[in-house]
Amino acid sequence: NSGSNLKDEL
Amino acid sequence: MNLFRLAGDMTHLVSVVVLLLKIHTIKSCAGVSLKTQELYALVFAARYLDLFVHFVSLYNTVMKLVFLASSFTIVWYMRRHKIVRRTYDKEHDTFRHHFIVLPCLVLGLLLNEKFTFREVMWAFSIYLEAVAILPQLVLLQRTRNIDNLTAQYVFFLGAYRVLYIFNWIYRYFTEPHFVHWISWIAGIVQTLLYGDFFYYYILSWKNNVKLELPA
Repeated sequence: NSGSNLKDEL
Repeated sequence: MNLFRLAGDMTHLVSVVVLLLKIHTIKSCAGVSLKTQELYALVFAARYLDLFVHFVSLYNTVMKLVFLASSFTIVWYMRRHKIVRRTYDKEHDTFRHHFIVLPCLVLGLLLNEKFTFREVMWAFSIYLEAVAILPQLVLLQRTRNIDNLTAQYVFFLGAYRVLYIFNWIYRYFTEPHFVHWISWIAGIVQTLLYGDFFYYYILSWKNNVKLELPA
C-alpha cells in the first residue's frame, strides 16, 4: 500500500 | 503537514480566489482559457472521488470541496453567465484539449499504484493536471494585453507547484518510505511548463512593465 500516505495531498 | 505543503495549498487557494475575483467582480474572463478550466474541473472530479470514502482530515475535506466547487463555478461563469461569457476570447483559445484527455487516461490505466478504479482515476488526474495549464499558456502567448489578475493567477498556480516539489523533498527526508514516482515525475513536468512564464513574469515585474509573452 505504497500510495496511502500520498493521498493526504491535494 | 510541513510549511512547504501549507504554503503550496495557500498559493493554490490564492490563485483560485484571484481568478474568481476577476470573474465575479470585474465580470470579465478575458485572457482566461476555458479549456484549462474545464481540464481542472475534470482533474478535481477524478481525484476527489474518494471525498466521502477516504477521510484524511477536516482541512483536506474542506480544501477538496473548495477546489471542486470553485473549478465548476469558474466553468459555469465562462460558459453560462450572460456578461462574463461575452468576454471570453474564444478565437484565441484554440488548444485541442480533448486530445490530451485520452492519452492521460491511457497512461493512468498503464501506470498506476494499483489497478483499481479509484487508483486509476487518481493517476489519470495527476497526469492530466500536469498538462492542464497548456491551453492557458498558449492563450497568454496570443493575448496582446495580459491583465495583472490573469498574470497573477498563473503565477500563483505555478508557485503552488514549485512549493509542492519542496514539500516532497522535505517529506522524502522526514518520512520513511515516502517515494511516489508518479506524482513526482508528473509534478516536475508540470512545474517545468511554467519555466518560460516565470522568466517573463519576473522580468516584467523587475522592469515594471506589462507582461508580454513572446509567441
